[in-house]
Amino acid sequence: NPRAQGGSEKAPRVLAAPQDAASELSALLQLPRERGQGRALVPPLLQVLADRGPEGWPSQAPRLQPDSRALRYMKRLYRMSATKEGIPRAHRGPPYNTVRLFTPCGECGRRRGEPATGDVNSVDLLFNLDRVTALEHLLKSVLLYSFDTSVPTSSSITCICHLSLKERDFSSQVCPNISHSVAFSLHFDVRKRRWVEIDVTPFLQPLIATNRRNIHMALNFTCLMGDPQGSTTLQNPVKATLVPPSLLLYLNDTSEQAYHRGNPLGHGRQGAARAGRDRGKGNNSQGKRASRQRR
Amino acid sequence: NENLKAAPPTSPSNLSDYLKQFALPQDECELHPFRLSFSQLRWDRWIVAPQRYSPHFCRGECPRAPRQRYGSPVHTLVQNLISERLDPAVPRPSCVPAEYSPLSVLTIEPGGSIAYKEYEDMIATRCTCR
Repeated sequence: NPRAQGGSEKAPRVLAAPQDAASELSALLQLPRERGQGRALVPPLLQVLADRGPEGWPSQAPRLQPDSRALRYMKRLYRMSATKEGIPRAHRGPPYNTVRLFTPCGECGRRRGEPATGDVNSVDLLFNLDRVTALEHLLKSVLLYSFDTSVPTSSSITCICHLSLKERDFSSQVCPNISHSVAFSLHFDVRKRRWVEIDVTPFLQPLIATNRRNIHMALNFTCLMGDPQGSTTLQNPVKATLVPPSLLLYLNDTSEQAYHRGNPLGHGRQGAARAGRDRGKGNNSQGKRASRQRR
Repeated sequence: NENLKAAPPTSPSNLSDYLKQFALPQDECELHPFRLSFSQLRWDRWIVAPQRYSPHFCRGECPRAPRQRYGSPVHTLVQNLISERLDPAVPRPSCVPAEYSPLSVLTIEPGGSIAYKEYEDMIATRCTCR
């Protein structure tokens, strides 16, 4: 009985915002420009959206549409991360509450689509990460590759890759210098989804931690069909063109408006009083222990 | 006990009126579902998911003794008494959300990047009188 538990819920008679309420709701969200009480009344998501528009209004201008493959990947991530109602699911792995996908915004050197030398593919990638805020801490970063349809779905592919980070100085015309590089091999089976993720966290974490927001990388790779560990020999270089990869960042947003898993003052805010009492008990026992140790 | 001592003896004809003050209000404080779609706000250009958002809301009257039913703090009962007996200018407790759920949102950012974010306290799930 939810009433006995202090709740107050009943079978819903669903109300929906009528069409003509849209203008009224939009008017309600037309906040005064100065920060203060008005903005404090607006839910955090709506406040974020309002902040993005020019002069504080929700922007109605069309936005640059992302790559369709990237959008498909993120929709899939959304379905795995949240219910149909939009409630975050519990998930394994890093405790992220933010995931950002960036497509390369420009290239230095070889142009996209330029024929590779032999079987070696080479691509320069420049990512602008201005959308990452100072309160978003990097947990994991991934280069996300997708294959075009010419690669058979049952293929086993081995790639030998060379990844290097380049310093990018927009104020200078001097060519970028290579700051860090590594070579590695990657083996994967091309399945139905045709996505390959390459973890580049060790490369990017120092840069993002120091608030570097323009990431310039060069990636050279050669991909061959076959599995060096298995019975098949490496042969038949993969001629399929790899779409320049996207950069996926798994982040922990430490701001107040973000959802924090495992926070007793977070989800539902139901544990606020309980957490306070529990913390009180814990502090007493810890305080006694600390006091004993000091003595 | 205080009411019994202070109130005058009730006659049978006044008993129902007397008991009404202890009854639960007809339109009691409850959680009401409410659903909207971002297309109604013309925000579906950059909010890819969810298609609909159900924040819900709380509405209704609060009883004189809300503590057991709504888990209200003792202060709520005290404020109720103050409003009723000492100073009507002191507002009576209101029906407000007590618990919330977070919401995951997928948006298209300026510049064409895509962001998945989880926001705190976006959906009311329980009401209280406070």
